[in-house]
Amino acid sequence: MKVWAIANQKGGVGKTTTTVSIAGLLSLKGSKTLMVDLDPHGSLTAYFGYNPDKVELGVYALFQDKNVPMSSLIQPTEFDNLALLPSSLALATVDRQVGAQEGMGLVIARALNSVREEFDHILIDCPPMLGVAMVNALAACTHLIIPVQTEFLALQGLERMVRTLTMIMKARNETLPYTIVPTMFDKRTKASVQSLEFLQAQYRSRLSGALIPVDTQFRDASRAGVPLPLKAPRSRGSTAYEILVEELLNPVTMG
Amino acid sequence: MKVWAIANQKGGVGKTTTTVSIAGLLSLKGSKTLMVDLDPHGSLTAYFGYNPDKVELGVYALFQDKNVPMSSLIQPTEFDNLALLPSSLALATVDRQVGAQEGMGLVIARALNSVREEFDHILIDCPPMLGVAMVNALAACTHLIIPVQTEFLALQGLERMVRTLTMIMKARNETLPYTIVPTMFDKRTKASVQSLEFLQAQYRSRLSGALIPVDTQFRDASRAGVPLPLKAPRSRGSTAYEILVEELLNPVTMG
Ligand SMILES: Nc1ncnc2c1ncn2[C@@H]1O[C@H](COP(=O)(O)OP(=O)(O)OP(=O)(O)O)[C@@H](O)[C@H]1O
Ligand SMILES: Nc1ncnc2c1ncn2[C@@H]1O[C@H](COP(=O)(O)OP(=O)(O)OP(=O)(O)O)[C@@H](O)[C@H]1O
Ligand SMILES: [Mg+2]
Ligand SMILES: [Mg+2]
Repeated sequence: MKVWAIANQKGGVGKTTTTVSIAGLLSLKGSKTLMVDLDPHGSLTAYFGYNPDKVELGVYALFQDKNVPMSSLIQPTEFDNLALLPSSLALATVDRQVGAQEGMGLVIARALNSVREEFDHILIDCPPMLGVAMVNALAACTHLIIPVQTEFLALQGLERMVRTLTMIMKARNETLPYTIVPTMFDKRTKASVQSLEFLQAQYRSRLSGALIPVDTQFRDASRAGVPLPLKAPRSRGSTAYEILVEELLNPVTMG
Repeated sequence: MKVWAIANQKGGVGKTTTTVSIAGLLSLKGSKTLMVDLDPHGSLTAYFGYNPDKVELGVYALFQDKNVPMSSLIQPTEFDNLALLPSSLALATVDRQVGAQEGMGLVIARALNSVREEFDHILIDCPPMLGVAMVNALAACTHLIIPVQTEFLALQGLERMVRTLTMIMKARNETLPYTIVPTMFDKRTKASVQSLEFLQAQYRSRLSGALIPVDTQFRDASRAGVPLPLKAPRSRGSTAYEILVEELLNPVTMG
């Protein structure tokens, strides 16, 4: 079972869109796929038609009672091979409540381990902050995916964030493989082209060969609650994510 | 002195861009303006050329020692009438460290009160989460600005967030005036047009008349570290923010 965490402290860079697109493609290939929503704002949960307000037992329940069965938390989606562990609002309080307690960094890793026979791939969508949820995602994943918008504000702090993430992993005596995915690329904007050049120079070995373009069909897909690869498989956005999935499944092909 | 907080739990909706654009316009009008960066990721700080990594005394110092003088924290920018209280990385730990302590919701309000003679307007840029920083911003501000991207994922949770924000204010026996600002509007995308129609129907009295369009010049401005109204005053983006500033300065013209 592979577990991919999709994380970036910068907001709005395409974390949820990347999670949904990869999960959609994997489910089409027949892979039993689980999506986990660790963002208290619940974009991923809302994308698939659930209301984070109304979710009684969501991922937060795992932080309150480690023995709550995953089977009571995991929800179906209308798509074959695609299930969801929804977020709940209370997740916004987890840092204040459990932040200082021992062992709260392994809650998600333990819970996902208990379902390793049921799923081939698990994708964890992270909130835009470095907190308890992110630490849990890093501990639970086998590979980290960092979407980075190709523009100046999104490049700020990338270096620092990568350092912080690798520091968290070092404390666990592990090195975590990560891939940086350039998103919302717009070849007509100088700032976008120069940002890509910066990423190619600074992160050559970690940068995905997949370049996700600006594609307005992502907005339509999220309105319809359908992953873009299922709604418009030949769209520019979907084709770009196919390259990423190919790389992730066959690491040798990377840049 | 007016204090405006710019907040939304959803990431990437244009909080920092709104803060910078309004601050730029106010400084051009001769208003002594302070920008406060409450986001540990430090986009606002980086926008004006400071490295959040290297900031020794940033806004976090106020949470550690309430008596630290603001004069030792406030930094100049290269623009007249525009100063910055920078973020620092340690701000990411404030929820875990002080979240449960009494009275930590008024740290920023107290600090801004101490400089009320020096500034005409203060703008607080918030992180994409509902935590201690946001509670401080709500307590310190006289008006709340909520940028909302005109697309489905950004509309999700808006209702809930507005309810949460007004609940936090009620606990202080106050009603907080707020304005919703539609951002990144793209009239060519059905999803964008329908999102705007939804906002007009649901939030009529709170919705700004200013409709911020998608404008690639924002990316160039952030790369140059210059507020768009100073770099390209006749751009679509800058003109739209002028309407917003006009409304905020003369509330009678709204909605
Ligand atoms: N390649 C793309 N082209 C155009 N729009 C995109 C693209 N990727 C994402 N978007 C849009 O950009 C917005 C932000 O994307 P998304 O919500 O996935 O980011 P995020 O990083 O998950 O945000 P948050 O920090 O709030 O979790 C959404 O409206 C989404 O539809
Ligand atoms: N009207 C607009 N048109 C085009 N691009 C925009 C517009 N407003 C903001 N942007 C761009 O969108 C990106 C996100 O904006 P910004 O960083 O201001 O959002 P934010 O809400 O502050 O994000 P965070 O949640 O990380 O704090 C930036 O690259 C910015 O340049
Ligand atoms: Mg998201
Ligand atoms: Mg911001």
